[in-house]
Amino acid sequence: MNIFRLAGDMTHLASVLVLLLKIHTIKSCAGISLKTQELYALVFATRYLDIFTDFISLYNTTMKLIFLGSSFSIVWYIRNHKIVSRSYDKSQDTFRHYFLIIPCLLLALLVNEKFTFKEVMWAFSIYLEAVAILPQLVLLQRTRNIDNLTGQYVFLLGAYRALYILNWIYRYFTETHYVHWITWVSGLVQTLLYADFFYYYFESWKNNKKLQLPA
Amino acid sequence: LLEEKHHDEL
Repeated sequence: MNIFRLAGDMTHLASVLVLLLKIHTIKSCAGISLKTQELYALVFATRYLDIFTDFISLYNTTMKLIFLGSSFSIVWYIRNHKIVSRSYDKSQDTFRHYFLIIPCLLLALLVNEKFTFKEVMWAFSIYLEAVAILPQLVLLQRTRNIDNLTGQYVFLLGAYRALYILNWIYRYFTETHYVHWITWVSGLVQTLLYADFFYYYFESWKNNKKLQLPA
Repeated sequence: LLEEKHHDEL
């Protein structure tokens, strides 16, 4: 475990906490894409199939449980909680899941580390995570007033991905045989998707103005 | 041979 990896995981954890804070305390999910949250739940469910079979470390297992538990509870809150679900604007969140799920599944069947159920599901989860933010980014563009917590949530998610890239660079130079093309290419694509958002996030921060993405 | 730790990232 290196500092970039730990910082990346902590940033990821922070993004989840920010979202849970918004949902639990403010009882609102305004500006949050349920589609993206459902895709994340699917990402973790398919990636962590090894949770009970391969023990890596207590840290690893704990984090997996946190990401699984939080992603499914966020989806539950947005869909079913009496007050929270009222702030969900379905008409704005129109992205179709299967536009992302089907190509990722096909790609995972073609490009994987090993042609086994677990490995294909793992590759699928990596590809799906790379594009899962798209419904959220589309929703942000449609939202005239992006509240601070939503902006911070997306920023933290993007920062987590950028830190993972630094982690891979570090590991490549410090470990022997550390080469993972599937995660590297998908991770790079995923981080690039945030580039536009980052630009406007920093602009709004620099000029002390409310975040707004051009339509 | 040590078995490679598979997918140790989250």
